[in-house]
Amino acid sequence: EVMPTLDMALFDWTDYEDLKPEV
Amino acid sequence: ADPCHDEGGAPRGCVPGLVNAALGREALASSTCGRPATRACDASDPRRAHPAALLTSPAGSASPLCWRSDALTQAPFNVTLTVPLGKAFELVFVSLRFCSAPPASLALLKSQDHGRSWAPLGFFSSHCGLDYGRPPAAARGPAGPGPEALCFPAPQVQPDGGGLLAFSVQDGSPAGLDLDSSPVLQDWVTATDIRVVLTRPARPGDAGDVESTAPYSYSATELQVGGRCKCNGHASRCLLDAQGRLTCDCRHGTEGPDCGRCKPFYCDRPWQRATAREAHACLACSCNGHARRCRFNMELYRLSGRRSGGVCLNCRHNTAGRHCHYCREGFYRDPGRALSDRRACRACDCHPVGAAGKTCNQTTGQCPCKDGVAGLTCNRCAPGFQQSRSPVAPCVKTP
Repeated sequence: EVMPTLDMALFDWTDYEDLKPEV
Repeated sequence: ADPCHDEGGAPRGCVPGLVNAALGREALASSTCGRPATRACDASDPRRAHPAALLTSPAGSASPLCWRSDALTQAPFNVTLTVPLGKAFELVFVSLRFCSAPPASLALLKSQDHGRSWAPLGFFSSHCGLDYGRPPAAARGPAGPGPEALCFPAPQVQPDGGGLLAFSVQDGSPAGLDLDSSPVLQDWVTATDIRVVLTRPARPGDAGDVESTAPYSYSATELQVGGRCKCNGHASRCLLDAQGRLTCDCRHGTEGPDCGRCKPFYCDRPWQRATAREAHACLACSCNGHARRCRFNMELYRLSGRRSGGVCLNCRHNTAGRHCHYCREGFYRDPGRALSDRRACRACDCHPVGAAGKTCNQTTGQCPCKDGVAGLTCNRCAPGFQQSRSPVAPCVKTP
């Protein structure tokens, strides 16, 4: 089974702003 | 045929041919006749000049043939002849033909630093003790462990009234020393300049009061310095460089006027002089094509059993290590490419959310994944997991 790649748009960065990768 | 490599291309020791190293070099004399002009010698008239250049010019190429000193009327009677050879040579013999009665004493000196310092090669005198404070070579005891300047008989007057100084450079050396294996002998025969110091004129019948024969002048020609251009076994010829300086045509990964050091990238083992049996070529560092510079590390060389001591510097193409033989952090080996390929190392490209770090396994390229995350770059949830909204735990078990 091939899983879909992680969708960055689904993550909630509210509490993890400092971890958010630069796009 | 390449004298420095065998038929299979393997390096082998090579040496330039035996030449007269003084031929065509500029000879300098501390005294030369003709200034002011006399009836017999006029420095301004080529037909009557006797310049020092006649000592080292090709035989028969000029007339007159002989250099002549000024008339020496009182002691000291020292006259010095100097020939810079242009670079280091390994001498075999030195000879000088006298056009008048040869001097009763003279000294032969060499320099190894282009004339800054001088050391004797030999003395020649009918009175060694009187002139040079040393015993005649024939009366001396057993030879010492190394070469030394001995005092030999002065050249004899020949029937034509001249004489010949002939000196074999190994005359001062104990028998059995071999140039290949004896650094002492190598040093002994090495010279950049030759100097002959004519010390005492001959006086017919005796060597005592020379002033009674004054004025006296020395006269000589054909100063020959037989030797090989010194290239330490790494060149078969010497050439003029762009600046007109004589220099070895170095092989075996060596460079310098005498091939006396390894070329910058050829430092996998220490420089060594070649011998007849072993070329001791400088070896290029093994950097898999990813570095242009390297340095030698003696400790690594010893640890390798004296086989390899080169350490590559500034590995490029994301490689690292002593031989640029693995990938630097954040990159992994692409198994489909050769180690020497510019793209042999691929970026790990670990997922910024799914991976627990940026450094992957250098062999497999596998990034360290967070719980429930899978894939080479940790960019998917593992089977039985689904994406969450939390970047800290991006995959959670499917309910």
